[in-house]
Amino acid sequence: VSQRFKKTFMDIKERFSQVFPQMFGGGKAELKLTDPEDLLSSGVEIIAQPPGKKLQQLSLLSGGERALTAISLLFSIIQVKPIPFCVLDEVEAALDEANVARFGKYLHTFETDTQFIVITHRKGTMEEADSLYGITMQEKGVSKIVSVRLQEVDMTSLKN
Amino acid sequence: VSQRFKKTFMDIKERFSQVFPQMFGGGKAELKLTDPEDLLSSGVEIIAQPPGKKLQQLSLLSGGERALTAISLLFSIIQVKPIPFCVLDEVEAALDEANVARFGKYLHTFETDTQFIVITHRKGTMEEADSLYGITMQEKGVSKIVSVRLQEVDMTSLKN
Amino acid sequence: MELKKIELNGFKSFADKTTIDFDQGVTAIVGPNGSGKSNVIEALRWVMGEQSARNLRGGKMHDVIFSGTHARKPVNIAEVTLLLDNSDFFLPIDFEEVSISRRLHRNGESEYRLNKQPCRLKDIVDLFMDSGLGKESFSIISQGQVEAIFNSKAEDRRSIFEEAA
Amino acid sequence: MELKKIELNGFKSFADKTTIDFDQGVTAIVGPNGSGKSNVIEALRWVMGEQSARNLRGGKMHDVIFSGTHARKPVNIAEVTLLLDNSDFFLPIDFEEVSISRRLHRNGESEYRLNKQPCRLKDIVDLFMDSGLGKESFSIISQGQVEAIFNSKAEDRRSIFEEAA
Ligand SMILES: Nc1ncnc2c1ncn2[C@@H]1O[C@H](COP(=O)(O)OP(=O)(O)OP(=O)(O)O)[C@@H](O)[C@H]1O
Ligand SMILES: Nc1ncnc2c1ncn2[C@@H]1O[C@H](COP(=O)(O)OP(=O)(O)OP(=O)(O)O)[C@@H](O)[C@H]1O
Ligand SMILES: [Mg+2]
Ligand SMILES: [Mg+2]
Repeated sequence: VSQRFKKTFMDIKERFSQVFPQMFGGGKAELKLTDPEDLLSSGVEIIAQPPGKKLQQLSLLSGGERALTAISLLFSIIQVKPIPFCVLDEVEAALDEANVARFGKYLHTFETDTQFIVITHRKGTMEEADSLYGITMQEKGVSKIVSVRLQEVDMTSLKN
Repeated sequence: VSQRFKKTFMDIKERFSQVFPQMFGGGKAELKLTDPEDLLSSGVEIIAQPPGKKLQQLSLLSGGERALTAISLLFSIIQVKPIPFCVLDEVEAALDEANVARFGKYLHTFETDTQFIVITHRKGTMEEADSLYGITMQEKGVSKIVSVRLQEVDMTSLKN
Repeated sequence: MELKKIELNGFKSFADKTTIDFDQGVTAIVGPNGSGKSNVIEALRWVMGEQSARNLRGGKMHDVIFSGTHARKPVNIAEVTLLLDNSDFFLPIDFEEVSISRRLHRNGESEYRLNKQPCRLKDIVDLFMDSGLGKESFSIISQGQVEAIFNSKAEDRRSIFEEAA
Repeated sequence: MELKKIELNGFKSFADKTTIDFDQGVTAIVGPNGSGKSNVIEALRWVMGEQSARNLRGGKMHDVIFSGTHARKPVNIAEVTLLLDNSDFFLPIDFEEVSISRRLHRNGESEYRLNKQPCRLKDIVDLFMDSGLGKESFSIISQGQVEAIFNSKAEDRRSIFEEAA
């Protein structure tokens, strides 16, 4: 059991150190075992260093940097242990436009391995979608689905 | 003391029932004392009903509806007990464009009573600002201030 | 394994029967605040066997039944059906196509079906658990939860890696 | 009472002396993720007397001192100065213009000034507390905190109304 934990940890650790700089356009990050001697109960520490900055505790990162670090870790985990589908509800809310663009493009690196369903208000994410559904409440309080082309998206639902 | 609490509560309660529909473009909301007989220890319940919907517990509201309800309550409180300045760090992150527009316009109803400092990624909020400062890190890891006109805003910092 | 479609009927704000088809790749769901997007995600959680009303933002499980509007009466049944392409047999069940249904009556009665056959909630929960899509998997990240991966202490995070293992 | 300007020097990512002038009405602060916007808000909290490093996202108070980059050495002092227009005497102090300064040395020494005169942290905290701008006021809503007003139980919420009262 602890051997399997260790192998999985090492694989995710390696992936995370590659995914993070791809998401941030640079910088580095790593996962560390708090107690490498004790594989049965060691915790996992996350160390992140956005491009050009010094290594600092996670708490000092900005809202957007934390969200992008969490997304990088999530993507690393599902690259090591693929799941057939992944549903993301507004996970990129805190990201600025440049980071949303990298996030959106990265979704496609999973190709046919993972089907992504993303709820989003962000134009950048919508532009990366293969198909787009709009949910509306033309009748108040009652949801309906419409299939949309990007140009038709109701601008009031976009976050600008 | 409990008389003063009651007066303040009633004033905020009245304001909240007016601010909420202004923010939501309709609907209604109220504040209720959990124990009107016991002013010294009664709690406060928040009941919110977005336009066209039935009254429901706060937890069932959407992310954006909850944020807008919280903002409406905050605005009600500072209308009853004015503070000279109010600093908001990305409070409108969960709002769609239509709601951001109402939020941005509402900031001006305070006129000279309250000075607002808002951190935002949202174009709608920026358009309502009287002055705009950009923070950049041209030198990595070192923040600098620039005063900007809206057209010059670095598009990568916008949330779209 | 792929999600093919989900059908919501009387589930939260989906008063009428509504179908969403899922294609390969990236599907984006958009719409104004409060329009029902997160409700779709909760319908997926629910039909996959979610047992906690709090994870669906409700106080009781029957909060998921459409409760009416000013212009519409409430309904008495919430039903969600999920159709999956299982031609790679990712789910440990001997069917190339798997249909899962869950129904809740306002009187509290529940019904569960696997490929149209009545089953127990446990059968649905186990199906996903055994294929690594259980509660601890990262198959669904809810609104506001992306940073949950950090909030836990370093010791708690290990469960992420244990689940993945 | 109005904020006139804030000056940051060596505070978090503001390695160099930086001044922001505040005008009447609505001032918006914009910029990319991680550029330093929330750091400005924390500088305001800090100079107003914030005593908890955790409320500034740090582990210890000296986490607010610029800690260097690959290209720049760390500095040893963080300093923030706030200038306020007090011509309505909203702050209970007999000055039409109030300047508040806070300095922290890496060795742990702190200095506080009110209109250039050395004072104690308590004097600054009391100045704002007595004018209704204390910790319980809504003068600063931090990133991610807008819903904090809901998370408390109904009983805890009453403190909002007591503070306002
Ligand atoms: N049982 C129910 N019956 C009717 N309406 C319901 C029920 N449960 C929830 N709702 C409504 O569904 C709406 C919430 O929908 P949802 O959370 O899916 O919105 P959303 O599209 O995700 O919005 P946002 O962009 O703000 O996150 C609320 O307005 C709520 O009142
Ligand atoms: N003591 C310090 N020395 C140097 N840099 C620091 C220090 N403390 C924090 N920082 C840096 O400041 C940055 C965070 O800035 P801030 O939180 O203000 O960003 P932001 O503009 O609000 O971003 P977002 O839009 O993502 O919320 C982090 O990258 C962090 O590394
Ligand atoms: Mg939602
Ligand atoms: Mg910030």
